[in-house]
Amino acid sequence: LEARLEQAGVLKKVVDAIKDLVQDCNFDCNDSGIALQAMDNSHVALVSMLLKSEGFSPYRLDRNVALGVNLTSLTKVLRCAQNEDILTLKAEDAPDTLSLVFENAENDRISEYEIKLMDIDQEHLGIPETEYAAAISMPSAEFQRICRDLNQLSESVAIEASKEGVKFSCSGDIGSGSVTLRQHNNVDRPELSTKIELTEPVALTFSLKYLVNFCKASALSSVVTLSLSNEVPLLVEYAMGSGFVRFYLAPKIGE
Amino acid sequence: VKSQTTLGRFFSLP
Repeated sequence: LEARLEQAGVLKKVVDAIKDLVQDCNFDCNDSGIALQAMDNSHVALVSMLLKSEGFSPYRLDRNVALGVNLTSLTKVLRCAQNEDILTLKAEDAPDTLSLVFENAENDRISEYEIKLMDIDQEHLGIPETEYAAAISMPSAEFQRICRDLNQLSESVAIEASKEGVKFSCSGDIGSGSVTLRQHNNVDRPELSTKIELTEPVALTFSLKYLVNFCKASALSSVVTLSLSNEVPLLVEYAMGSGFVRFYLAPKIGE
Repeated sequence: VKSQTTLGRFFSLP
């Protein structure tokens, strides 16, 4: 593998977004790019990430390879890169190590690091194609604020999407709270719009602890999309120029 | 009272 990324910051943000959810995971490298799928220890949340091969220049791969990485180790090495550095990932066919090279734009500094790889036996879940009943896109900063605010009052949030809008509500020991967003279109700054596509009303309850964790991906994209259907996991997606980070969260269900 | 489900209930292992 040899994959060169114009901005090291992209990989730094991706790893920052997922490192608190999963510790060890495989970066699966194939013709479509570098992909990752991993569940948290409790099997409540799952992250699925793709950095498309088009996002790298060049992207050279002789044969598919899985790079078993400890994300804490990778974070330490990525801290040694500036966001604007050019990052090159290199690995052999049956690698023991992953090599990371950081070059500044002026081309007068080259930093070379290696991290040890591990064998990770990871089960990949089959995620069914789902026609979601509701898809809500909103500013990622707004979603982050809502999750943090409501998490002060409660462990859980109810998300209700209807024609009127989307309502996030919670109640806890000290009281209760809710935030309702209505659809609106910001012509000048589309990334600040809230869009609600709905085929039927949805009401689901989720643990805020995980949602707050997902929001660490807000640096990747100014827009987040929530896809919901009754009684199925929530999909939270942050789209990047050439790839995505998706989180799935199992709902809380009444007995 | 609602209880937390896990993803295995919705997604299949290969």
